[in-house]
Amino acid sequence: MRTIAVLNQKGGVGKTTTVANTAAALAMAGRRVLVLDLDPQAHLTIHLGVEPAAVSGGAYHVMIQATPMDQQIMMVRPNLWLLPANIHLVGAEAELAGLPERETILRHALEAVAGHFEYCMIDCGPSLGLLTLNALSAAQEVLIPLQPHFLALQGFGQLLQTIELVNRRINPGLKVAGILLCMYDSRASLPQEVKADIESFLANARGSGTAWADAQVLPTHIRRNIKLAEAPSYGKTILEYDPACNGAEDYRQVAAYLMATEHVQ
Amino acid sequence: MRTIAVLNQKGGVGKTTTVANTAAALAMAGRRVLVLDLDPQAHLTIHLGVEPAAVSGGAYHVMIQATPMDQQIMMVRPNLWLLPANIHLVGAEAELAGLPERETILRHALEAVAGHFEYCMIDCGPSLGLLTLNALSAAQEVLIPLQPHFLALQGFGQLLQTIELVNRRINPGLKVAGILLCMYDSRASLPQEVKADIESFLANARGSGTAWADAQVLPTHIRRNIKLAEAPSYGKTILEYDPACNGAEDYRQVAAYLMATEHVQ
Ligand SMILES: Nc1ncnc2c1ncn2[C@@H]1O[C@H](COP(=O)(O)OP(=O)(O)OP(=O)(O)O)[C@@H](O)[C@H]1O
Ligand SMILES: Nc1ncnc2c1ncn2[C@@H]1O[C@H](COP(=O)(O)OP(=O)(O)OP(=O)(O)O)[C@@H](O)[C@H]1O
Ligand SMILES: [Mg+2]
Ligand SMILES: [Mg+2]
Repeated sequence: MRTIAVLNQKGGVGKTTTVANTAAALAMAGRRVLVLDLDPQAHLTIHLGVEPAAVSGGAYHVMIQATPMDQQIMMVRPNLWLLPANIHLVGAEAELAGLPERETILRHALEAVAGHFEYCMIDCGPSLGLLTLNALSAAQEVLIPLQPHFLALQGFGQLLQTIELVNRRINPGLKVAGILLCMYDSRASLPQEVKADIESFLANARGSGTAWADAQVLPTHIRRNIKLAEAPSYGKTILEYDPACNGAEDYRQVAAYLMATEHVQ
Repeated sequence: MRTIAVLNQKGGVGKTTTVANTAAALAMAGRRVLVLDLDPQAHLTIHLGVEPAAVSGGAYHVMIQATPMDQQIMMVRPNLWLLPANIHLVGAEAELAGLPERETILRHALEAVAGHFEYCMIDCGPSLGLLTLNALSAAQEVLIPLQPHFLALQGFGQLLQTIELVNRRINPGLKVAGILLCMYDSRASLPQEVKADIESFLANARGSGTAWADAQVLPTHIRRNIKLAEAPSYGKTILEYDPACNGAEDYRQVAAYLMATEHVQ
């Protein structure tokens, strides 16, 4: 099972939108996909049309009460299964801190279902705490959604350092698969400048042996498109809400990129 | 000193942009303004042109080592002073947890400088942890920047509950001053719908005795404007970077709104 953590501690950059819509596109293309909502905000759960208050267990039970993963996941679309979140996850960071092997709880929980799915995508909240560390320990790849803005670039170095630390200490196979530019406003020059910045940084990292040595900016970027912000209010993916819009096209391209790089795994 | 916490745990909604530019507009109008960077990302510090790595003490020293506030603030523009942040603030949440009266450390630290300033605006990070609780204990008002998107609305109830809790337990004078709609894309219908949702919610709260009973959506909203995202990369406020653009106009309006409601204090 190809496990991808979708992560950026900067808030509001498109993590949840990327997991919901990329996973939906992969599922529509016939891949069996599991998505995990590891964000106490439970936005991925909401985006896929599930009411967090109606979730009795979910991610909290798997992480804190060692409930088996296959008892807590639910099929939300054909080929698409969700481990939902609810408000109890807010307390998980503090409760995890007191558990032995607190960073690898998710990795072990996923082992039981790895044979049933081809992809697992993990939506993380805007932090680098224990929930996120669990995602990084369980994943083989990290996809970094990035808003092409100056302030959004500031934490990029810290994010890479955290991934490198996890790679060295807990999960030697972890690598940065790619950087996905989101909310790309092609009328302005700023996104181009930020893209050029990132690409030259990554070019310098080639052969450095770091977790991002092979990373690249995905050839596809996600254009700013208000329909992507409307879809979650109906509990729909963009592919259901408006399959012909830019947002749907862009996320189908992201799924195609992932399917084209399956052999690299 | 009118102390306003600028807060929304949803990330990337315009908190830092609002503090930097509103404070700058107030300072240009002749008010003496202090801004506090309580976000470990140190984005307010960066936005105002200060390099976090060059900050030897800052908010961390005031919060954790009880260094007097007036020793750590720096004048960054005429009438505008900053308590900068640096990377050490990342550890502050955990270190605060072990201190007595951990929620009111900032309130006491601000008492020493309250006579020197007419406004204090506090930039919070995307969380409801101890740094944010300190801001809520020290403030009399909360300004909530909100992106008029469905997902951004989800945490709104939790945010109000947290403010209410602080009002009842630690700071009885705390109230929600207003909700500022940011990144408003007037071509779409979603912002109008979200605005109507919020306004009807607040209308129902009138007379309820809650901390948000008198809150309203500010008559001004901040239009989406790429120049607001460009200005931080030069360490400039929007008023310096492009004083004639929509962003500068909108934030001058916000400052005018605050100055017009000074008597209400
Ligand atoms: N390409 C886009 N165009 C327009 N709006 C978008 C786009 N991508 C995401 N959005 C909207 O922007 C907001 C932020 O996106 P999203 O919630 O996916 O970010 P996030 O990184 O998951 O945020 P958080 O850090 O809070 O988890 C949401 O309201 C979403 O609907
Ligand atoms: N009205 C606007 N139009 C266009 N871009 C904006 C606007 N307001 C803010 N931005 C940009 O959007 C991004 C998010 O804004 P900002 O950093 O102020 O949000 P925040 O709530 O402080 O984020 P965080 O939760 O990470 O602290 C930044 O890159 C900023 O430059
Ligand atoms: Mg999210
Ligand atoms: Mg900020």
